Amino acid sequence: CSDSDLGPISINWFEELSSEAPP
Amino acid sequence: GEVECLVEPSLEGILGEGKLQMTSKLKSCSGSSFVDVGTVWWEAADFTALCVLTASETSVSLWRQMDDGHWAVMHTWHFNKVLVIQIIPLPGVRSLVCVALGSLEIVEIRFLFHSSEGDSVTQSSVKAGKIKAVLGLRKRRLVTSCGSLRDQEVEVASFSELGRSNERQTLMPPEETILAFADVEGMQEALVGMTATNCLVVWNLASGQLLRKMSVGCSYPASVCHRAYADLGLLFVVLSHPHAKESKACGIPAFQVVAINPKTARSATVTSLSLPLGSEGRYLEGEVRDASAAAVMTSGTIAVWDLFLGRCTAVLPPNSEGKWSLVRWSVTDTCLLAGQNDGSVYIYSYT
Repeated sequence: CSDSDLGPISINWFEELSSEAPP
Repeated sequence: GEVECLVEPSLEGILGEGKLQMTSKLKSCSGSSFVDVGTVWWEAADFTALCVLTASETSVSLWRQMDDGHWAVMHTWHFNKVLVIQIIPLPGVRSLVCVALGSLEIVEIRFLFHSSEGDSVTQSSVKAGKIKAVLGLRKRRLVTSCGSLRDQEVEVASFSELGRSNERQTLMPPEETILAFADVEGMQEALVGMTATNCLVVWNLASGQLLRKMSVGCSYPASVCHRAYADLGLLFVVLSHPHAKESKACGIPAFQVVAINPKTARSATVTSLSLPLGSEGRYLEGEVRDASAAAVMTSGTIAVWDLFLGRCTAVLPPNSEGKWSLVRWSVTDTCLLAGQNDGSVYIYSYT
């Protein structure tokens, strides 16, 4: 699979989603 | 009681890179079939050893290999009112066994111990309810989901070395029934779950937050997520499809590795793991450990795949005694336990 199939990738996805998700 | 026996090592099941060599055979003399098998490190006053667990519907036995190579039953726990459904592996835990009890679904989870005082075997209840999914996690934790849809409760219970409950933490439930959990290699505080509609959910174990719900985009119903790996900003999950229709059997891979971008919730199949040409059958049951996947196929054959190579490395056809019905990796991951319906368990080294 290529990056373009999956969209922009973030190495820090876990921290970023944790800061966005409701507590 | 149960008897032990040792079979002379012989070479079987070679295909390509992998080698499966039989080292031992354990046999229940009652002839009753095992519902599950497993391994656990066991420490006692006079020995420390990697032991084999066998579970029938009404008992769980702990087997130890003696100095002369024979296997003997050290302890047996009996169950009268509820049946044993499965052994729940607890990563890194010694001298403690966890089992799921019930009939059609799990209604109770218990820890099994051996007490040196009076040389008795004991049990303690850890969780009761309509348990849909359970997984043993690192650092002596157990995650369970109870109930379904909006009434669902997802809970992580931590326990002491003696199996005593320390604390319980609730994870935010998705509005879909969770049917399987998988921990995430490379990201200790992440946990994934698979819903009845093939959505993958991701939690933050430290905060209990539900971070994402994503469709994995496969067409088979109630797929099972066995394992997840976090790498390069992606989640790689290993799926099987035990409920796929027979009519599609030829085209169904035993396992699929799917890459998911948690930021965008997009997914793509990386590789599909099927039997080599000339072999038949679809996935019946199996287990993934580190980079190796093993499955019993409907033909009664066991197959092993290397997830990094993306191909089948060994095939173990039914032997003269019958078809295979169970396959589990040892906690040391260089051994494979293979069970048959007559109450036999064969131990294979895998290299």
